[in-house]
Amino acid sequence: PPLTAEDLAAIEHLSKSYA
Amino acid sequence: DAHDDLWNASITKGAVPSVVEVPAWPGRKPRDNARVILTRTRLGYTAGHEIWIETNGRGRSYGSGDGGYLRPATDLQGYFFWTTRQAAIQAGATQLWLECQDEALAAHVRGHFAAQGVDVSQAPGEEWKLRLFSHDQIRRIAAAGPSAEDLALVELGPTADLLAYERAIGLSDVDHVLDAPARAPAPAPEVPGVEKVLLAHYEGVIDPPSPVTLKRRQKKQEREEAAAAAWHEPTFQDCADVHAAIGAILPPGVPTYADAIVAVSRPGGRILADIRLWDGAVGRVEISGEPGAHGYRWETTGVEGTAFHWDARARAWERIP
Repeated sequence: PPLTAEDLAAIEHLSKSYA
Repeated sequence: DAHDDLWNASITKGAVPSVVEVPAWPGRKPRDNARVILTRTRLGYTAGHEIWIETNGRGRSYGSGDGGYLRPATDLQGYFFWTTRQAAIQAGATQLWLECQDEALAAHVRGHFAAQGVDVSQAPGEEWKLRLFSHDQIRRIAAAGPSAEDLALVELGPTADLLAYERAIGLSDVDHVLDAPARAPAPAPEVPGVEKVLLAHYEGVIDPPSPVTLKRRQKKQEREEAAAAAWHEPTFQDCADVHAAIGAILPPGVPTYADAIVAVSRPGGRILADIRLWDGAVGRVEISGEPGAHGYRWETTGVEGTAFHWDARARAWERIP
């Protein structure tokens, strides 16, 4: 599926939690 | 934390692991099993595997949690999802094959998946990966430090418990509790110095838990029991327990009838599980008792029919009308 703005926000947040 | 909550709410909401069982192989012992585990999230699949095999009378398990996980897979470059179910099966089957400690099982796994067009000697290529973020990105974020937004997520400030503890061990700069009503400072308690407290701890003469601690523990236990008893998406452990319980009563060579565990409730030591059967119907089974001596009861109200049997000649599960 195309990535929604919400998906992108969730992905960004997950990457932060890994940082 | 808040970062994870957002992920769970938008990407993995409702995701449930599903299982691709490896059918019986030559020399398989009754409780041996091997499977690929997939989880479909909103953006793609994670894949993992699980092997339980008896060697010299001892059961050993091997596996990776990825299939049951709701987090992306990782490789040298970064984090990703598999874009198709087929790619995820191949990824999981490749892991499974690489971890077979038994020649017969390895050959069987390779042959079984080859028959389905899956080459277990090679993981799916880059074109089957949906890249989410790279290790480089994570390093850059870490180097930049927490953002103002991140800091706002963290509740800073000591709690009453922590302060009471610090006061009790004699830290002198603790004199107020954030968010607590203003009140006169407590009279300085007669407390031994830190060394004595630690020494007492090591000598095993630390005070018994207070009534408040006991009550808190009891509440915590009650909450945990209530959470377990509520119907929930199966955790990896739930899936493992249910599959193990089902596997324990299947005759040798008979594949499991369970395609997937849909939902689980664990009231008071029992396991209630909604199981998607081989033909897509969902049945509810109650598993009680200890491993090795399980009791089983199929619940027939409110769910689809659960009368079925193993047709040995056709080598297939068959529904009884």
